[in-house]
Amino acid sequence: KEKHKILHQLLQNSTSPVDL
Amino acid sequence: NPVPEGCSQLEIGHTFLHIERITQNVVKSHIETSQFSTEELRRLAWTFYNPEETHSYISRSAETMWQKCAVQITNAIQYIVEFAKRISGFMDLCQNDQIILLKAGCMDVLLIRMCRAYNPINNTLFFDGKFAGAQLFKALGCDDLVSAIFELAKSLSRIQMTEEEMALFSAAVLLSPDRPWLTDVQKVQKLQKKVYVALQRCLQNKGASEEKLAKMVSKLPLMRSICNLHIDKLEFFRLVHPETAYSFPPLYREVFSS
Repeated sequence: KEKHKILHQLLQNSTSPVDL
Repeated sequence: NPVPEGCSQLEIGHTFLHIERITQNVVKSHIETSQFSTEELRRLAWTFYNPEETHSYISRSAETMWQKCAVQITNAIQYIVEFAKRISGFMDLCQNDQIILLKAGCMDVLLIRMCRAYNPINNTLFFDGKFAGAQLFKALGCDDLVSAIFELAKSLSRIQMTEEEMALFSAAVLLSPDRPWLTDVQKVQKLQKKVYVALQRCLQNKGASEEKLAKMVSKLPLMRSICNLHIDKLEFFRLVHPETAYSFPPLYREVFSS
């Protein structure tokens, strides 16, 4: 999980760069 | 088409509706997560780097240029992750498989999306706010990779995919069940099949020839070789400039680490 921390976060986040 | 044996009109109606829903979902996701709209790109189509600006890119150090490109790629990847998340069924896969598909397929999707940002008239690609020729990327020290990317952009733009076709093709490539280490291959296979059926349907509706899908699929080996070449170049860069490579955006490092 640590190895793909950012990907995990992006997949779990409901807000995305697209919405910002 | 004649009704297949054992298949009622109602069942066919359901299937048709289902395919229609998949198409709508994938196309909507693609449009919502496109970094630049087609109108925007059309408006900027004649904004080029002038010779002085091009020269300033060429005379940068390899490290500066790699950093610049890593940031641009990372931005694009964030939009692709969002595209994947919005495809019905993707978030129902286990997180391990979601990550495997994204790591293996986001560069392919980026390459497909790239043909929207390609101007075939003067062989330029949209990069960092303006259209750039291949020579602008000289400082990277990867002429073979850069020319392969421009070659792919040219051949993809010749196919003249519509936004719908591009959306469905991107989703189908992202949902490739042949990626190593997937836990639920069948689930991915099912999703990809549905997207391919939707793509076929979309091509038929537009009266496109059977060849168009074959042409799209025929670009996959070149796309895969570009992805591999990018990894090779990155590995080499990492050996020569480990500190710069370590300062690349964390998402870029995560996606392209072995």
